Amino acid sequence: EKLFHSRDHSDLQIPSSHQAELITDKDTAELFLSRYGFIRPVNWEELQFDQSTGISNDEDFPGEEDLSGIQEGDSSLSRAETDDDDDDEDSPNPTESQAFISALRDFQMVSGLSVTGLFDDATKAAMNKPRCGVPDKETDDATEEVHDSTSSALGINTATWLT
Amino acid sequence: KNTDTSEYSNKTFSGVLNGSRHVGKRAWGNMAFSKMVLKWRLIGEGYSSQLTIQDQRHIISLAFRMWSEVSPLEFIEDTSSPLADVDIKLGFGTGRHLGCNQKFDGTGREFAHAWFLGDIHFDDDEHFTAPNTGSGISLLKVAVHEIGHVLGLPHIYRTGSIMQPSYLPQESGFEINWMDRKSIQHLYGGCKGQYNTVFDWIRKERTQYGEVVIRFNTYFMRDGWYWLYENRTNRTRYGDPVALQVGWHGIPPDGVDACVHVWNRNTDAVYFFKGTQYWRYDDDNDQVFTVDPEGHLYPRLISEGFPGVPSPIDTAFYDRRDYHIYFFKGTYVYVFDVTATRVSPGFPRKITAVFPAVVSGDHPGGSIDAAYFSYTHNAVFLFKDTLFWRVVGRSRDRWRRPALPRNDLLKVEEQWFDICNVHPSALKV
Repeated sequence: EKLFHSRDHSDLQIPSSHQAELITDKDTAELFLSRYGFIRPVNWEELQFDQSTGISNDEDFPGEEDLSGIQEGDSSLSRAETDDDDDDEDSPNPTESQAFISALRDFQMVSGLSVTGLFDDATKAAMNKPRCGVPDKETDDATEEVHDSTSSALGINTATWLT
Repeated sequence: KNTDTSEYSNKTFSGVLNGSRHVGKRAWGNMAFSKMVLKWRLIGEGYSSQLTIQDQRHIISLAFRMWSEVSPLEFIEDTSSPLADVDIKLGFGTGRHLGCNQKFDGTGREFAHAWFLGDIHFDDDEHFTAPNTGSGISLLKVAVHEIGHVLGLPHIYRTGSIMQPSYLPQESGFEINWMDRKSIQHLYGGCKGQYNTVFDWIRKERTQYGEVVIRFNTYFMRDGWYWLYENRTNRTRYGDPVALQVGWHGIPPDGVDACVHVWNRNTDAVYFFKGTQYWRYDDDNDQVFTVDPEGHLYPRLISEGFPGVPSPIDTAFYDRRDYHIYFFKGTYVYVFDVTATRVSPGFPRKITAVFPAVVSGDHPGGSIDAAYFSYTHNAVFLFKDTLFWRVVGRSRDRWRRPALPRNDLLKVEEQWFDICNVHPSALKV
């Protein structure tokens, strides 16, 4: 079980390996924007089906835990080191940077933030909020006519959000 | 106006085709389920480790019901059919889960995901809680959001929308707001149907200062259910419909033909009519009278209490302006003088004669479903099927259009919103 001591489980302790990776820098922010379709629309429906058969509930966490130094009652586990190759990369492609900034601005706009194109603290906080896993921007195989009244009713800017 | 759902969306789906959900092209806001009754199941291998199974099923059932209350959709929990026959499957999982290609990210950020016309997965690494718990993530709110996706709604960036992508801590008693209702109704149409009766129930109350004030509430009744309609907010009370026997004790549980509230200086009596009988309601004790203060036993024959009025009737309403009850049966109307306790001379008369049409031919004719005097609109409405007619007022309408003869009919569309059925199995949720 996840460790707790209080009756109402309010002190539930989550192992760090079970925690979602926080959005802390531009790289993780770019992953976020990519995952939810801000950089390029996501074909969500095609991602639905797994090639494996049957239904499983396996847990799959990256890396191995460092088990040394664990004492009774110690719920903190060392976090698996992440491979960070950022320093070794060449200078970012200007086009890619532009795509990132554009995606960032889109995210800031729909999140009610100041649209600066800068990865600021407010944007970081917004990205780390609990959210639904469905992408915000999806592909559409067919070119379908979208009624402006529909888009308006759904709060979507047609030109920006739909193919 | 008789709103046909086929005008709302290009529905090319017919449920699940060949067991596959990968049914082709769609765009948010344009396509939807083509059937109105959908089955759901919380799969056994996908229970949460945080709430009891009963709580999980109850909360999810409530989430489906909330969508049912604002759309023509009905949802049934199906725990016995083959899985392939279940339209919406729900489950909890962590990391790689339930054969899903989209791995959950652990505690934090993603709390769930769903597929259009498909299934819903909840990340059990999140701290899901029951409604109004205060802490954690409300399972109810997340479920309502994900069901919205399954039904065809995208993320909506509108303050107050349940379809916002980010989770906002649940304020007490969150509900589906007006715009979200219109969004789902754009896909599935609005709610329509016939009513047995519609009436305003008037009551006296004392303010904190001892003043007597008159208040009223509007009720719509259909078969064994009823809704309280809140005129100021253009919607029904949250959580309605309610079974008749829950709110009105002693009246026929499968529905009534009419209800009238006779309210004047001398009389304050609520009557329910069904078949050849009628009941008087005891407001003080919230049940029908068995014996009223005048010594009458109930149920009582309509022919005894209202001599000259046939039974069964189609519907009736009390017009406080002239102290008459208007009884409708077939193509005739009987005007009953409550003071004289008899049908007024010259009646019955044809409905079309007493309430002539403004536009020739545009008239319910007869077999009225419900007749309703509205204190909100200070007007009489006649209901038939999914249509409404408004009787021209004696002052306001005729002041605007003096050529209108008194008591003529106008057609009124979409006056009352979101009076929606839920599946009978959801009545107790």
